[in-house]
Amino acid sequence: GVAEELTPVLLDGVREESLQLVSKLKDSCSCCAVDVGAVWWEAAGGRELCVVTAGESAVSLWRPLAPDRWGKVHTWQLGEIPVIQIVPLPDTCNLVCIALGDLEIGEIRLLQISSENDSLKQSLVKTGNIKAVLGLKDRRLVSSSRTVHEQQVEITSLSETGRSKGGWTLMPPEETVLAFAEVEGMGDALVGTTTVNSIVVWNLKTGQLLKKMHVGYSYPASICHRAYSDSGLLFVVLSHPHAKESESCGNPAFRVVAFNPRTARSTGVMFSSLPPGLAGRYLEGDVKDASAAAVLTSGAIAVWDLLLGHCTALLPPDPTGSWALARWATSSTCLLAGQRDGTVCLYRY
Amino acid sequence: CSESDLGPISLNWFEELSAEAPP
Repeated sequence: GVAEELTPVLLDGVREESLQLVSKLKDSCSCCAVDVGAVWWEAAGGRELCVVTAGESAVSLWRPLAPDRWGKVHTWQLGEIPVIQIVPLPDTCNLVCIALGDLEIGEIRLLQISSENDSLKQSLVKTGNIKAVLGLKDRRLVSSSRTVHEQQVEITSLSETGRSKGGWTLMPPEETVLAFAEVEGMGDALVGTTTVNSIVVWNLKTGQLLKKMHVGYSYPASICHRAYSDSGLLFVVLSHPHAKESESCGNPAFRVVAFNPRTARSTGVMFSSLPPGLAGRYLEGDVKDASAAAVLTSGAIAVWDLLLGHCTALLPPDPTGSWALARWATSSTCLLAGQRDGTVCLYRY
Repeated sequence: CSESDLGPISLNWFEELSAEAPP
């Protein structure tokens, strides 16, 4: 019924063929999937792009066996603490980072294969009441954690073999940081979004908190996904899980906002709203380059071109189940779409 | 967006803010 309801929207300028199904991974264990991601993995046959699927108590690595066939090659069994998310680590190979916890992240772990005896290895990177974590370039992790009295924003540096090489702290803002994004093209700049809807900017090298800028009250609890600097302005891609529908902007899922870090003034550059007539709201999403994908409460996945503000593709709920996860692989040419039963579909975009 | 909306823009904002912010 839901699929039929969506058909008129597909005919109204949104092309389903923008997403071509390449292959499907079907997990035989019917465990509940919590996250999916892509990772480079080097084996005897060379380096290849593999898929990582995470259930609450196990994380599996899948490698391509044929163009349309994938095989599960390794499964790490975790302990009693459930897996919450996969933490992508850019520019790394043979390394999977995961966050575990109950209501919030309590542990960050690395999963590997031992080079000595090919056994599956797990190592603990960090514990605490962790609110947000992001994998950065050059094998670093940034995390925000909270005690009753204070917040700590910490960088952890990892060796090539995944050992923790220590770290340093960044000056925390007063309010809790909920998400981070590296500023592309600026090696030492990092931004974060906070509980009171501010954007904070750090110098990663010195740990200085450089600026705090308010996003505005219309879009509470904004989450930053991507940031880049151009012509003296800081552009930030935000999602708005709690935004209210308005006449001028419809039901916004993503927004590109330009900030002048010198004056802390900002202006909205582009809205990416749900296509008119499409039921549901933004649930969760992922951004890569100028492409954004989101799971909607209706069980559909929508894809936008952030520069045009256009919804470019829509995957209606699969007849066998609703979509629950949407992640870009290492580039925005490949979308991983996951269902709660562990089925993952790879789409070429 | 125009400079009047956002105030004076600097191409070196990151270096300038790093020099001004407390260490």
